[in-house]
Amino acid sequence: YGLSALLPLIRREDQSPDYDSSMTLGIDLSPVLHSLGIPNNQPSRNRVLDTFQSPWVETSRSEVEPKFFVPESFKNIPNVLQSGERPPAFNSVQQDHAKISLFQDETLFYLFYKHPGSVVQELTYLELRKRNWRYHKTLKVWLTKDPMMEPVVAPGGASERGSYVFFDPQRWEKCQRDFVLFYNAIM
Amino acid sequence: TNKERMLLVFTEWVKLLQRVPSDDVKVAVFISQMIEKGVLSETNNVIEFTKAALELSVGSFKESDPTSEVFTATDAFSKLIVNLLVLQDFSEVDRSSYFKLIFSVITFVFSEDQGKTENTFNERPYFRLFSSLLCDWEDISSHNFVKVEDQRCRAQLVEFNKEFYRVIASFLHAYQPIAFPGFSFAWITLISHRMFLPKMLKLPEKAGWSQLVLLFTDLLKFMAQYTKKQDVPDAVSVVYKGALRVFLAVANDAPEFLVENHYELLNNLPHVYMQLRNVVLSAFPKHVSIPNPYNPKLSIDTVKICDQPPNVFYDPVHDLKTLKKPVDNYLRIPSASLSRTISSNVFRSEYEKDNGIGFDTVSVDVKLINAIVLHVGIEAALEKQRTTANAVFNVKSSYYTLLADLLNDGTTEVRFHVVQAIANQLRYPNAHTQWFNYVLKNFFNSEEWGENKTEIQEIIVRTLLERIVTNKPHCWGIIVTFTDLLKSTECSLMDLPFVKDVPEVELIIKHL
Amino acid sequence: TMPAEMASQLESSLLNCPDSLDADTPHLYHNVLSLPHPTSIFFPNEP
Repeated sequence: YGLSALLPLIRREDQSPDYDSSMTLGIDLSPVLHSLGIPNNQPSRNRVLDTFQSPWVETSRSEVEPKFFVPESFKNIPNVLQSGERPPAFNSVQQDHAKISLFQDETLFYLFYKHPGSVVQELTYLELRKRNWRYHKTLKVWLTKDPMMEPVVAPGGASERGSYVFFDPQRWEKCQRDFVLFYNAIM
Repeated sequence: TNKERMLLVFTEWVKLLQRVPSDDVKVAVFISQMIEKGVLSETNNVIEFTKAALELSVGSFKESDPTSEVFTATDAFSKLIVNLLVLQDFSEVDRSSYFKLIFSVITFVFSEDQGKTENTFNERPYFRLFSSLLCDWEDISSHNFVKVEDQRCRAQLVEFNKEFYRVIASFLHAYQPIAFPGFSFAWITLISHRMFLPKMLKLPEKAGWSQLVLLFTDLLKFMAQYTKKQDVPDAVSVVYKGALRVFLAVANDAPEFLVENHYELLNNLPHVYMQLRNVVLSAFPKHVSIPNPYNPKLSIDTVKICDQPPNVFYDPVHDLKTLKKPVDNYLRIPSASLSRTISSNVFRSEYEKDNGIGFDTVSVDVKLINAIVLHVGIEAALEKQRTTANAVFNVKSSYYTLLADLLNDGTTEVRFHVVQAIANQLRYPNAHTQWFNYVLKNFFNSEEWGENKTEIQEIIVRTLLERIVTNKPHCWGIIVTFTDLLKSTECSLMDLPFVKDVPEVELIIKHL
Repeated sequence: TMPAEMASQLESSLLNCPDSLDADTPHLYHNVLSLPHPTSIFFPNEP
């Protein structure tokens, strides 16, 4: 019950056989807290249990839908996008083009990423192109020229270096980056 | 057969839910027709239907292509249960009994499946059912069931809501890892589920707390039972990691749960989990501002918030057993005979194995000692509020002498566990921390121990040190108390023989 | 010591441990916003 009982814990050489030190002395909790969304070892303003994915990091591969409430006034709004009583649908590239042009850039990005292999993905692609956004085939993100800067075309004409505004779908925001753009990479 | 007909109805239900949104009127009509046609008219039918639907859901999970939607039937079954709870008229049977009946049948099917399949049992469809139930209930219950138009029904459901979670909690207790090890990981995921744990933590009047403590105790007991000092099985080590993360999340969101339940949680926390113990004990209520414990000028007696006793959810007086009267009588009027009664009744009738740092067995009733110590602290803080600080910050007060007598009359083992129990109260700045700081400092410097002084001092130093050498977090009260000992002019820690005897410890103390 | 049978069931539970996808909110009915359409192979093909 005395101090010598602590020796196996603190003496480096003796550490392995007697106790599992990850449980006794424990570990640095900063990465664990970080994985929970609690920054800097301080209590977070966020309630992390409300979006808790799993007790283990390894099984927390995706976000889980938290509780949310949709007020009645947000639902069944008639005649959105002049579609009459039924909610708007985007089933025809020719017919639904006009509706798509009413959306803001962020809405177009949302529809593009949310509905793969659909008419609406195609429609949003066409509309974003009209607004001078280009889709990068390998990065799978949209970008547009920064109006404040003229890019410099490389000799050979295969690429240009310039300042672009990217839309980051992970952080859901536009961000400016200097970038070397290869023309065959965009569409 | 009846079963086949029920399966047909359930299959139709599954198909319906894939074709219409769950708030479509056709869903309510389906339920209404089910009831009209007597599909669930009697208890036996409810049992048979539940059994059939669950067996089909689990079967369909097992047979589905793992890359496709494997939980369609399970999710549909969850929605059925929620709809039955919301849409039926419960004038003859109460909702709670109905829900318990369904859950009992689920448990029966689960347990049979577990028994039959043993090592090939797959917990996932059962997990999914409970998870989806929690999600679907959250959906209908949000904003006090505002989606339910019938006001009378809505009022009933608001009333029933906490019962819903309490029933789930009570069944989760039955599914605990010691009972169903093949469900352990699903179970831990369920007790920490985003639609369960925060709800239980926040039910009005702390209505979910007792059951949560019970569930956390189930988890801790399981870990305690199978954590060997050496050679922790990998799976148990993973359980520990998950438990740690859950406790950290609770400490962030609802530290008051840990603050108010520290006594019960620690009664079941294996001694070897020193960091986890610190996580529980270093929780402090939101909005409490903690002065820097490393400030050398800090004096605990000038910390204003030490006027406040901490809330204790479960009164340890219930655990005093036959010692309740002697303890309370002693606190009122101390006497040697009462003290002897207390000291001689803290032992167990047989040895128990324990995972301690430096010990393998325990012959004292540690829970009883914890109860005595906390009870005395609670009473001392109350006395201070009723009368004056001098009444309890006084080595002649009965509060102090009761604990001192335990040390004086006790074996080394008793002394150790009493000091540990005191250290468990050295938490964030509050009235208990302040009083026990006083007690421990005086114990350390006291001359009343005679030849036992060195032993008692060593136990105190060991107890404090073991809570500081761990990785963070560290309890405010422990740091402040240890600092007080380090600063003490009455006795230099560095001069103590037991410190000098262990160079590593001497070095640490010198460093500190 | 953990009985062998219990240890093996615990292991099996670990292997089948539910993940965040298992815990996600169920959605049986999917409202189709638009019809399927062959889009570029370079577009993201998962939502």
